[in-house]
Amino acid sequence: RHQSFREAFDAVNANFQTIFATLSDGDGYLQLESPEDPFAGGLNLVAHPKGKPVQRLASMSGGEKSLTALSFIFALQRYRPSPFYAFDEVDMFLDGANVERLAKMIQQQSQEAQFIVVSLRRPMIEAAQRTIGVTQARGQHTQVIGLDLTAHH
Amino acid sequence: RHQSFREAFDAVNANFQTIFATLSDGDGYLQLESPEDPFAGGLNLVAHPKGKPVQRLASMSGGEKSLTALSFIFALQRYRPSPFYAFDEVDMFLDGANVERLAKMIQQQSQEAQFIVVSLRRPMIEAAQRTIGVTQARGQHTQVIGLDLTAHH
Amino acid sequence: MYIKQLELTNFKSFGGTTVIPLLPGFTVISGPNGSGKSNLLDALLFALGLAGSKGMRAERLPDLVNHSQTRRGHSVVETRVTVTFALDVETEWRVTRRLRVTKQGTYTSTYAVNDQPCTLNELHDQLQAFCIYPQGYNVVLQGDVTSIISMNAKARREIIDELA
Amino acid sequence: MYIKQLELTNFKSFGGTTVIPLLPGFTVISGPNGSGKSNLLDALLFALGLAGSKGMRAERLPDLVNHSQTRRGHSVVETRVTVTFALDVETEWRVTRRLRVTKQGTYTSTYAVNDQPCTLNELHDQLQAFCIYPQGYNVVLQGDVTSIISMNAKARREIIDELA
Ligand SMILES: Nc1ncnc2c1ncn2[C@@H]1O[C@H](COP(=O)(O)OP(=O)(O)OP(=O)(O)O)[C@@H](O)[C@H]1O
Ligand SMILES: Nc1ncnc2c1ncn2[C@@H]1O[C@H](COP(=O)(O)OP(=O)(O)OP(=O)(O)O)[C@@H](O)[C@H]1O
Ligand SMILES: [Mg+2]
Ligand SMILES: [Mg+2]
Repeated sequence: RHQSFREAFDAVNANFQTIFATLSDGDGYLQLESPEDPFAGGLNLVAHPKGKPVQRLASMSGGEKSLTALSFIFALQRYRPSPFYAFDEVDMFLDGANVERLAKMIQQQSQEAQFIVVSLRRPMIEAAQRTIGVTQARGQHTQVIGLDLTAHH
Repeated sequence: RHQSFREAFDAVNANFQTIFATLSDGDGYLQLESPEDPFAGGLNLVAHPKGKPVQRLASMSGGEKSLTALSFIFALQRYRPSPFYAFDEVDMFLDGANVERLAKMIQQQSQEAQFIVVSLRRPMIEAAQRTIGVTQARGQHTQVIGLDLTAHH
Repeated sequence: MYIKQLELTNFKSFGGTTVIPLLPGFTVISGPNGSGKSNLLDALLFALGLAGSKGMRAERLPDLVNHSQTRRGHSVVETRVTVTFALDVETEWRVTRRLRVTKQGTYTSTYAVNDQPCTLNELHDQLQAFCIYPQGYNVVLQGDVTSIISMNAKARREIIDELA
Repeated sequence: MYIKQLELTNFKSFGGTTVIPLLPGFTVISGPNGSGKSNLLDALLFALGLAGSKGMRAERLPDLVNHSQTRRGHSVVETRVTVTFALDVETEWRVTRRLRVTKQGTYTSTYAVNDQPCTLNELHDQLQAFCIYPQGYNVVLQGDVTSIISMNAKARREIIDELA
């Protein structure tokens, strides 16, 4: 049990470091509260966005926290790759430049897996290969519109 | 105590109904869990966005919930008007059209009180009379830039 | 392998039958607040048995049936979602879940793979073979990013335990 | 009445002294993630005594002093925030809060109105006269909207109790 946890932790940690560096151009790593006996403690996400001192999640800004959490989610996904992923407005805390960076990463990953991303942000919508629009007129059911399946990239 | 609660509740409820109708073009009201003895129960926000059946907060979408909560905050503010208000990214859940509607409401209210609004969304930035930009280069302190104090409206 | 099509019948805000073709690669779903975007992801969770009613923002499973159905007074109302995967150019793999609710509020929920009935455990075993796991963060819901930030350190470590 | 100027000295990510003139009406603050926007609102909460350290996302009050100060090894470091209100065209009303932290980590926090020392209660009484209350939702922080949605019904009713 320790063995398989150790292996999973090391792989996810390595993923986290690479992904965090790409998404926010800083350094980050996963830190176990008790490295000798992992099951006795928890796990912290430690990261320092570009040029700042190392900090724990609690003292980061809203956007910095969400980039750190997203890097952790991507790191878990990379350890056990799956054929599809669906995201629901994970870009809501990010400024325009960070939305673009996240969209670029999804573009790269979408060559290996299918990504279905719900978003209201323009840089994300523009980066996708295609957009499915949904709408709901007064009191009606949800309609799916604009199924523009012609890839525009 | 009952008397002054009753008076505050009725006023905030009336404000909530008008504000919710403006922000999301539907009907909403405040509902006491035990109207005879308000202190024995809690308060629910009940609203039906345009053309939908009446629903409690729990079954609304992310954006519908945040418009309902924002209407409640505005209703409280209107009961005890103050000279200034500061908002920190309250528009993050909203789609473009709802950000514009919220921005319009803030524009109106800003004739009676000062509004300082932190936002990353373009419709909000465009609606303001002026924008203060902040930035932080690698490892430096926060710099305040672009103090464009010439009103552009 | 990718999801080739979603078919929803009377699921949440989707009345009647709605068919949504999908392509591999990067697809965005956009639209106004409250129009049904998150409901579409809930349909995916429902059909693949990846979340309970709470995870689909419903108090009880019967709340998932489109309201206009329940209001019509039928003795049994039903919602159904089918997810069609393309395993390769010629082979498809279809998962269907059907929820029937009586007027008294009792319900039955059944799963089927390629129209053959199966249990949730059998479905999960087959999904696992395709590397689709309930705890693998295949579907990241509105609010999951915030919950990773606010959960305690022990709960965060347990996420890796489950994947190990 | 409106806030005419904010002056921050060594407060969180603002090093040295930063003066920010403000005008009445509608002002937006924008900038990249992590650049210091929310810290500016924290400065307002700090000076007017509207929130404790938790409300300003600091574990303890001494964490509010700009890190580059604490690292320089001074025996006492200080952060100061002054909020200048324009009561009318000619009259100003200034509130200043100063936090001094020794190397051992002990600290003193003092308030002053127009440079005359006062207690937090005296400050709150004067703020109340201008209709600025701690529970009046003058400052809506990142996450307050979500907490109104997720709080229980009783806590929501108590918001009105406090205003009554
Ligand atoms: N069983 C049901 N029958 C009909 N409508 C339903 C049912 N369950 C939920 N809804 C409605 O679906 C709507 C929510 O849809 P959803 O959460 O998918 O919106 P969304 O597009 O994700 O919006 P946002 O951008 O605000 O997150 C709500 O208005 C809700 O009332
Ligand atoms: N005492 C301090 N000294 C120096 N820097 C600090 C101090 N306290 C907090 N910070 C830094 O300030 C930054 C956060 O700033 P803030 O929360 O204001 O960002 P923001 O502009 O609101 O970003 P977002 O758009 O992501 O919400 C963090 O990176 C944090 O490390
Ligand atoms: Mg949604
Ligand atoms: Mg912020």
